[in-house]
Amino acid sequence: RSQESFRQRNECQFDRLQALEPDNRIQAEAGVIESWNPNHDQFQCAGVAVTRSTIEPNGLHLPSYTNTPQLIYIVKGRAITGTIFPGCPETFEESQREQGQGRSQGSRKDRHQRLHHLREGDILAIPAGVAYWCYNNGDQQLVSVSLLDTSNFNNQLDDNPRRFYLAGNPEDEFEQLRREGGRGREREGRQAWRGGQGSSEDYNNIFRGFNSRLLEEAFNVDQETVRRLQGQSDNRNSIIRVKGRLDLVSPLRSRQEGQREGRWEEEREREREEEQRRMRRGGGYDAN
Amino acid sequence: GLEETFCSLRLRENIGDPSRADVFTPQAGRVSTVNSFNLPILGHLQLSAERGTLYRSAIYTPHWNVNAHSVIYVLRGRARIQVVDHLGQSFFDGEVRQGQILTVPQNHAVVKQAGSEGFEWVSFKTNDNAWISPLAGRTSVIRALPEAVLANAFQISRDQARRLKYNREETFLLTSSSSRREDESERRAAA
Repeated sequence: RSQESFRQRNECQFDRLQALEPDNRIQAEAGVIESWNPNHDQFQCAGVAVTRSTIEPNGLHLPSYTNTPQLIYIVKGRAITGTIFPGCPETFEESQREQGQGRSQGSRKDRHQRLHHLREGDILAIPAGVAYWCYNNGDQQLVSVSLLDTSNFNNQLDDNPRRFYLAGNPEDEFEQLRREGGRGREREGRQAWRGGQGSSEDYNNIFRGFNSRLLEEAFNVDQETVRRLQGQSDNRNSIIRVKGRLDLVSPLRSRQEGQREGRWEEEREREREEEQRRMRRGGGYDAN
Repeated sequence: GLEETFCSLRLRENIGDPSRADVFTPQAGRVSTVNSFNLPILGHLQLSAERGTLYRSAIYTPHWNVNAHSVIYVLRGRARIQVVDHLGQSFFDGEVRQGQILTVPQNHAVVKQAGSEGFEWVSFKTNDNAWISPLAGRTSVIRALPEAVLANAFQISRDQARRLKYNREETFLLTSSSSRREDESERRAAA
């Protein structure tokens, strides 16, 4: 431990500070991820890495987790995000009543873990190793800045920030900087988003590294689903464009927030209509 | 006052006894865990351990260790283990056998499948309350994601997304179709 703190003190011995622009830019189907070189003295001294992501309306940042805790600040826009805590129940669920009589899997309604609504000014804390995804449900770009605390005691790997994707074939935003010694540059996205240049072999989601037969067994699904799970022939990178709108089980935003944006009445009306529709479908609520 | 605290600390916990299993699936195997909740001294050491048994061809669900490294020592039998890094590259893909050790770094995805004679192991974990995040099964990350996110992320239909979420009801010890087939043929032969 004493050696470690000596090393860190040494890394903080530099002559002057600099204001830094991002060094790396990854273009995806529906957004951009920019990152600052984590090997820069300032970041090494602080034991952190920083990224900035811009997600277009209706864009979805694919589920991923990092080896460090993260603090994310929403600079602009609004979003819905989901964090996945292993072992916790799926508490956002469509009610059994709406299923009617059907209990087969085909008619099973969706359930998932809690979602959070984000808006400008929000800070979101994500623990190390906890997966999360983010969807821009607003009508303007969603811009956020993330700090990855590489020196946090929860990170038992080395000081390199790493992002593990659960879907697609996205690039780790720091990997290229590590490989190329961190020279500043701007790149276009890989394959379709990069004019068909570059190799897709280096970047995969974590399912890709598993034997597909083993995954078929583990998930009890067919070969085609596993092929999709592994992101084979997926060139959309880390931020994808959602087809239509993302259909989620989620409560409306709070009254206070709705009022702030002058949309409360509109939402209340929608809520009332939805309630009436449910009543008509389900034949109303039963009395005890 | 040391004898009231450190001197009297319990230092021992048996995790080899099958009847003490924390997780048990009759067709797939069992797992016992010792951590700072059931052996408090581990809180000081910031370590924990897991003892597992997988029956023939059974699978320990693909998962990642959220907050610890895992050092696996093989007690008996063989297993195929795959470890995947953050680039989706296979970090290790091979068979481990009795007496061997394999280290699985924190956050790296891993899956184990027992060989034909089963597989027993003990894992030492570098956190007193180590937890895993399963990728398949009832408590998995896939199950916790909205169907719409799965459908868009993997470019699959809502039906496929539903199957992906719900086709496995076990928590993390999974039977394999090959072992089920072998069991059935053995039963038929015995009859």
